[in-house]
Parts: sequence; structure tokens; C-alpha cells
Amino acid sequence: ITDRGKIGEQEIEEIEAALIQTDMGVDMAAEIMESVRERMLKGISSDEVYSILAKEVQSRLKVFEWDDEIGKELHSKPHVILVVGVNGSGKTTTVGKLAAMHSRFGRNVLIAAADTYRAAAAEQLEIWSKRAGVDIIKSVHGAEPASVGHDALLAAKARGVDVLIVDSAGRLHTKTNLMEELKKISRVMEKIDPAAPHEILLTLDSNNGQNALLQAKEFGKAVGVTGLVLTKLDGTAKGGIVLSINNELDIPVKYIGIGEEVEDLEPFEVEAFASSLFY
Amino acid sequence: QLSGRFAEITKNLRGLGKITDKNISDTVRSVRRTLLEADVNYKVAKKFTESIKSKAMGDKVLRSVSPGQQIVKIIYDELVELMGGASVKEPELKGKKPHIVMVVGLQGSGKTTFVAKYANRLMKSGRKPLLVAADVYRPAAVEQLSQLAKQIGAELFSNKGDSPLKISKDAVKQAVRDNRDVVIIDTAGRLQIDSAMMGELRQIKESLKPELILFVADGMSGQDAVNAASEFAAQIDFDGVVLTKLDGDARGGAALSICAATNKPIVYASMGESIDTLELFHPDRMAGRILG
Ligand SMILES: Nc1nc2c(ncn2[C@@H]2O[C@H](COP(=O)(O)OP(=O)(O)OP(=O)(O)O)[C@@H](O)[C@H]2O)c(=O)[nH]1
Ligand SMILES: Nc1nc2c(ncn2[C@@H]2O[C@H](COP(=O)(O)OP(=O)(O)OP(=O)(O)O)[C@@H](O)[C@H]2O)c(=O)[nH]1
Ligand SMILES: [Mg+2]
Ligand SMILES: [Mg+2]
Repeated sequence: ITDRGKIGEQEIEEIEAALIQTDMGVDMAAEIMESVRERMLKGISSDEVYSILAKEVQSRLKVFEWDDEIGKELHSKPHVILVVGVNGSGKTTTVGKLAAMHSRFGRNVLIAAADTYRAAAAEQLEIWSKRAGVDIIKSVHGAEPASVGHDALLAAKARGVDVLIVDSAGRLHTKTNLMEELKKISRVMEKIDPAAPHEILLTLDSNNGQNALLQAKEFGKAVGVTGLVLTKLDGTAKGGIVLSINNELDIPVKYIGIGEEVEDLEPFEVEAFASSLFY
Repeated sequence: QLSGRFAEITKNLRGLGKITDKNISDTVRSVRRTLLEADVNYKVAKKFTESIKSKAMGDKVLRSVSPGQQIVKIIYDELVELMGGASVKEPELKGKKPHIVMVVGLQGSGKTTFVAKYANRLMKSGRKPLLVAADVYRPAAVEQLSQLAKQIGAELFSNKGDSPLKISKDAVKQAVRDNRDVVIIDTAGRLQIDSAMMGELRQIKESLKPELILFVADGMSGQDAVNAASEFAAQIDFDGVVLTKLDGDARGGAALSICAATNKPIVYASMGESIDTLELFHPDRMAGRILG
């Protein structure tokens, strides 16, 4: 489009198509096109197309001040992070990466294997605990997930740990009993420390389409989500759905997963993300 | 504001006496919106609605007693046809034994779980599968398949430290020795843009010539589903698709996108985490789900 010179109705349609293909949703794409079409049709250069769209996208994303959040003094000891999300979205891997990240800040980290259901879930997290150089609390296969969370928080307090990161089993938000189980994990920790979990991170697979919005809504309703982790952004999926999520819910994207190694977790940066949508 | 709800579209259509250019284009726009909201890829949805439009303008509809009804039927039938047609066929393993089945796809799509479910299904019909843990990358991947194999009472082949290619070759040799008639290879999740990892799959394929290669895709996939599917089809040329996690509320438009982009059939639908939740894929049920 950009080297055709003039923007006409044909180009407007192609730009809207490109927006839709980022998974931002039909309505969001239409809304953005509505606010840019007059400017575009009046006659703009190709660089301007790109910068106008990037600004529209940026204005619709919540900024996450990573330095403030990660760099700040943690208020509670331990600071508890619960990681939740649908099956295969990247929770266990993200827990490992987060543990390493907090460790790099000189914090004493403990992780908890509260996925007591899926085959080899605890074994998988244990390997991550070694990679991150942190301790792990796990139980037996089939144990009550809430009891693992409970024991892990007590252990974290007793050991004077700075950060406790709790991995949970994958679950579809449509499964009521599994969402109840998740609420229980959170409630049980709240009984020990009313402010816990201090962070509830929802992992969203960038490959997911409109269902990611439903996931954010339902997990948000069930346990309250404080931040999103957009995983697998190293693939070709764009993750544009976060625009719709930011539009309807007050949940910022905090991190992005960009690979399968321990260092492949970065703080979310609005400008970089906006430009990535168009490449 | 055109409704994206097919129920509303069909209600309006059924009441139509006369077909006009206006109501056909309104309908087509509504259908396109419905498909996009259901995660059907933009280009696929566009092509689909253009084909519906030209069929709707056709003779059969204009002369029909209830043209609106006819258009609804065209939309539904076209969807079913694109996803494989009304008759459901399970891929048969009828080549030389042991039958080699290879399972591939993006990270986290549900391959390992599918391997166990598929093996269990084969065992129910008297087959003796050998599961192969060829994912040497993911932490505890071998352990995961090992636990699943125990759960269903199936044999597992694994070998720490060997390459996926060597593991697969050795597994086939063992299957011949032990009279296992099916070898199912679980591979690591990988990006279609990772040339080294795609090369690894091509190597296994060239060396073992699997009878059946299945591409496992997440049923919640959005616009990008066509990219991975097309690239895997181009580089690996799989035979069929397994769509997973359909027990949730994702509309499943990826089903149409993948079929349209690769011309490969979706053969199985995974409807849950437990072993007994594997079904044959039904295009008609999927069509209804996509249309909402
Ligand atoms: N390419 C890529 N792969 C990722 C990323 N994050 C996770 N993965 C991979 O995705 C797959 C699933 O990751 P897990 O961490 O097991 O996901 P999970 O949400 O814990 O899965 P369940 O516990 O089974 O629900 C693994 O193969 C990971 O290596 C990422 O950012 N990029
Ligand atoms: N709800 C639901 N969960 C599923 C289904 N199929 C697989 N899962 C779950 O999805 C998650 C990922 O499944 P895996 O079998 O580990 O996926 P994979 O493709 O082998 O993952 P990688 O090897 O890391 O690429 C696990 O939590 C499974 O239990 C399904 O049909 N429905
Ligand atoms: Mg996990
Ligand atoms: Mg696997």
C-alpha cells in the first residue's frame, strides 16, 4: 500500500484487512479506521500511514511502567504471584522465566507447583527451578492445588523469601469446577496474607483469536487478573487482541514471551508492540 | 450496524420474498462479519462470501419458492463442503507394518496429549501401538508421554541423549522386533519459521516415510492459523489435521481457515484433557458452531 502514493477506498479496505488480521477484532479495526479515514483520504505520504496507525494503536494500549513495578521495593514479604491461563498458553514456562527475572534483581525466589493434575507438570516446573536457580515446593500428583499454594506461602514466610511464584494447571474458563478450584487457590493464600496473591498474571497465547478476550473477562471475574503475559510473540501471530482487552477491561499487558529459553521474557513496551503489528 | 449473529441473518433471510442486490449484499456482509468474529481468516472469509454472493445471484435461488431459505442453505452447505463434506472418514492405516504416524504442530497445541488419546483409540480396535518420545527439548516432555503411556497401558520408546531422528529410527526397529503394528511419534512443538526445527521434521519424514502425518492445531487459533498450517503443509505435507481444545467456547473459525488454506481434511477433534475425549471431526457440527 505504502508505495502506491495515494490512499483511496481500495487502500482503506486493505489497511482495515491488515488490522483485522492482527486479531484486534472487527469492531476495533473499524473504530481505528473511522478515526483515520478522513486524514488518510485527504492525501498523506506512506510513512505517515504507518505513524498514524501506530499512534492509534499506542493510544489504545495501557502502559506498564516496568522499572517502577519490578524495581520498586516489594511491600509484602513474600510478594506472591499466581500465574493462570488456559491449557498450553505458557504458564509453567513463564513461571520459570519470571523466577529468573526476579532472581536477577537479587531477590530470593520460591516457586510452587500447584498444577497437581497434568502428567509431569511438577517435573517440568522442577527443571525450570534448576534453570532459574531457585527452590521449588511441590506435592504429590493429585494433591489439592489449594493446599500446595497454602503450604508454599507458609514455607515462603518461614524462609523469609522475597517472591513466591505459583504455577497453576491449565484450565478452560468455561469449566466451572476448575474455575472454582482456581478461586480456592487464591482464597486460601488470602487467609494467610489478606493482600495475597499480590499479582495474578494471565498468560495469553498470541495464536489465540477472539477467545482471548473471553479468557481475560472470565479469569478476571473469577480471581481478578492484575496483568497479562502475551506469550509466543516470537511466532507469526500478532496478539492484537490485547487492544480489545485494554478497551474493555482494565488489565495491562505486563510481559511478553518471546521464546522457550529462560531469558525470553520482556517487559511490555507499547511503542515496540504497536510497530510490530504492522510488520 | 449489521448483526454478526447468524440466527438473525437467517431470520431476515427466511422472511424474504424477493431477492434483490441490496439484500444479498447485506446478507453477505453479515456473514463475513460472523465469520471474522468466529476467527475465520480475513482472506478466507472474503473468498467464501464472494462465492456465496455469486451462488446467491444464481438461477437456482432466483427461481426458488423461498429464495431466502435457499441462501441460508447455500451458506451452510458451502461451509460444510469446504471443511470436508457431510461424510466423516477416519484415516485408515493400511500400508506396510509397522504403520508410522508422526504428530507435528506449534508449541502447546496438544500433540502429546493427542498421541496418548490416539494410541488409546487404536488399542481399543486391537492395534498394538508403540509411543515414541521424540521431543528432546521441552522440560519433562519424555516424562509426560511416559506417564500418559502408563495410564493407557501402552509401550513407550525413548532414549535420553539421542536426536529425534535417531530415536524415531530406533523406535521403528524396536517395533519390528516386538511386533508393534503402529509407531506414533510425538515431536516437539516448533514455529513454522524456525528453519532448523522444520528441517528436523523433514529429515524424520524423509528417513522414515510415515504413512500418516497429523498437524495438531489449537481450536482457539485466530487469524494466524493459516500461516502455520500453510507452511507446515508446504514443508512437511501433512495428511490431516487435529483440532484441539474444542471443549471451550472458541467459535473455531480456524477450522475453515486451515481447510481453505491447505486443502487438507480435519480428521479428529479433541474435546477435553482426559484420554476418552477424542472424536472424529464433524464438518456439519463445526459449521453450526462457526455460524454461532
Ligand atoms: N515459541 C515460544 N514457545 C513458548 C513460549 N512460552 C511457552 N512456550 C512453549 O509452549 C509450550 C507450552 O508451554 P507450558 O509452559 O507448558 O504451558 P502451560 O500453560 O504451562 O501448559 P499447561 O500447564 O499444560 O496448561 C511449551 O512447548 C513451551 O516451551 C514463548 O514465548 N514462545
Ligand atoms: N481442555 C482441553 N485441553 C487440552 C486438549 N488437548 C490438550 N489439552 C491440554 O493442553 C495442554 C497442552 O497439551 P500438550 O499435549 O502438552 O501440548 P503439546 O502440543 O504436546 O505441547 P508442546 O509439546 O509443548 O508443543 C495440556 O494441559 C493438555 O492437557 C483438549 O482437547 N481440551
Ligand atoms: Mg503448565
Ligand atoms: Mg508435547
